[in-house]
Amino acid sequence: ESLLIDDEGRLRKY
Amino acid sequence: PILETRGWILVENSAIALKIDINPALVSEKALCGLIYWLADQEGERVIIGVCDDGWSHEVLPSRRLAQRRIVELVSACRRNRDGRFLASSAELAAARAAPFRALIAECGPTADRGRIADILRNGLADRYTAVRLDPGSGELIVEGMGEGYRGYAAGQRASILNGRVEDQPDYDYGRWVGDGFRQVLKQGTPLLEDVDAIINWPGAEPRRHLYTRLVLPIARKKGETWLLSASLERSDIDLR
Repeated sequence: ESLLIDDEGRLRKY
Repeated sequence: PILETRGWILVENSAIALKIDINPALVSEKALCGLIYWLADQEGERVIIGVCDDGWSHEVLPSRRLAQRRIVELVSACRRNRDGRFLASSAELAAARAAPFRALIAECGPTADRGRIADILRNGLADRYTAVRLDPGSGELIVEGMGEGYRGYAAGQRASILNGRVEDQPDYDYGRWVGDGFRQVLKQGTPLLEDVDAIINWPGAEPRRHLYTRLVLPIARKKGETWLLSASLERSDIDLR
């Protein structure tokens, strides 16, 4: 599973 | 594209390795912390790091610890390079072709008149302005309006900035620096007037030096909303380097 870490450090589903 | 322009990080725990795609020039401190936590939570050691820097290259590291060290090293190297790109010093109203700025400060008081403010922005400040609203839920600063006088933005870039966070400029470092100015005014409640000497990297173009005086000020609130306005004048006589 791929995830994105945004600029606030939060994990988001990709 | 979001990795190339915003500094987000893509991570994946696959059967072969942990994969990390990162743009070390743009990544924020919080994203980097998020990545370190994510790495600590994973099992498996082998890490493939995809690095975005004028295209993508890949490195394979035998352990999470070495991967973490390598990523911090990549990011630090980029930070050193961008130090000093954005310089500012307090400007004197008298020295900064002051009339339109002074008029704007006077107009943005409790009896703010939208029409008169628009007139000053268009005729006195070459339509170089950004209007920003504080979103009370998220604490984000949202760009609600932007003049057409800014040079350097392609039409599509301008559209993508509107309704987005003030930090999400085509040059993300510059966006964060601009956002810091707005937040300073938000915190102090008093206008900020400063001379700026900034080297801005628009995607697809050579870095370019921009010299201007900028005024950031709170606009009278209505219905409990918080708005800030930034306006600027280009000036060739600024040199902070």
